[in-house]
Amino acid sequence: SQLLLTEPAPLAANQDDSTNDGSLRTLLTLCDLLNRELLVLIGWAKQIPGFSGLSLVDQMSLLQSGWMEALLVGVAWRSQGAAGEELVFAGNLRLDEAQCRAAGLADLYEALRHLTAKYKAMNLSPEEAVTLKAVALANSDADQVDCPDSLQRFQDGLHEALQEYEASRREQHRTGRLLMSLPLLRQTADRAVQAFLRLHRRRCVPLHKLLLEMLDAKA
Amino acid sequence: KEKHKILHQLLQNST
Repeated sequence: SQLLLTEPAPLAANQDDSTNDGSLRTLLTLCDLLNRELLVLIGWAKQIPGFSGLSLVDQMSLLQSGWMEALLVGVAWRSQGAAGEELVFAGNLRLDEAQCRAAGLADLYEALRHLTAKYKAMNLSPEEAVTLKAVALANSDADQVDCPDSLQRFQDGLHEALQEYEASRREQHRTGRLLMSLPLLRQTADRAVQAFLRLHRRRCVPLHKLLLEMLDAKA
Repeated sequence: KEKHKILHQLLQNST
């Protein structure tokens, strides 16, 4: 219930109009959206039950390793119902394969469509989507953990919530199936991070400071 | 931590 209540309203993209180059415009718009999504994500994380009981160092570590996974749950969730094969980054930023390819994001497109198809086939509920997002953050396997016991409690609390929810729906296999989707989510997020790091290294687009900082933690 | 100062600041903000 708490996760449903604290789920932020979807952001809208601010269409960049500083260039006539369509692909560059797409990238600039996408990176601006991503940076604002990150700001919202950090505020959201603080409201997950148990997160604020972690040390500041562990809060930082989890966000630094799990931010892209958590954000991609949202993209895959929004893209489930999309007509055709679009990726819905925002209600007003829907990219098809050709647009992604032109922007140098063909790899990301393919990975995200795979993830979206998986969730669509599972017919993910809103409760499952918000819990999966929190689980992705809690389970992000940050390499240095300050207080493993608190982290374990945080993870157990989310796992228990998911189990209780599925038990209430008499779905005994759902929890396991959802957790089994985590490797694909991790893999997709890794490919997304690589795509944005590539854009940064090639200096294709100027990245906002927070996005850069979070990518830097992944480099 | 110095390298990740925006994240650090955002987490320390009360809201």
